[in-house]
Amino acid sequence: DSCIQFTRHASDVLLNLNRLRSRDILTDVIIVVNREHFRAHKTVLMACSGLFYTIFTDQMKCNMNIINLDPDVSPEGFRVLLDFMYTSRLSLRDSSIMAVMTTALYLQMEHVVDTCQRFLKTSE
Amino acid sequence: YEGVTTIKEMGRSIHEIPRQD
Repeated sequence: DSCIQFTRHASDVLLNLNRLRSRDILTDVIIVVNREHFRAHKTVLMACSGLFYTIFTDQMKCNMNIINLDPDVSPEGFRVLLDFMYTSRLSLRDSSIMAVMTTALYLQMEHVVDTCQRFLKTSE
Repeated sequence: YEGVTTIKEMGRSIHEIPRQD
């Protein structure tokens, strides 16, 4: 018996999901962050964020298609993390790293928080 | 996949969705 493992399958799937997002195909939720609107796929959000997993597995909330985040959340931080969810690439600038970390903490994305903290330590 | 020979394929695995139609 044999099997063929397509080593780049995960990144090919993620690229296609991001293409669907950018063309607004089958997006099923709008995340509102301080009046900025971000369209996305619930399944991708809940696969990447503990907060969205909790929201969309809650019978009372799973059918919501507009979610307003806490007013303290930064739109720039959320944009960086949403792009990360769909690309695996986390862009870090001096001007936004704290907003990204705070937003990641809020979204319950602990691995991103840990990595940002290690990045900060090494860059100090 | 214990005991199964695994061949690694480095090429693209699925179609690529275009940026726009």
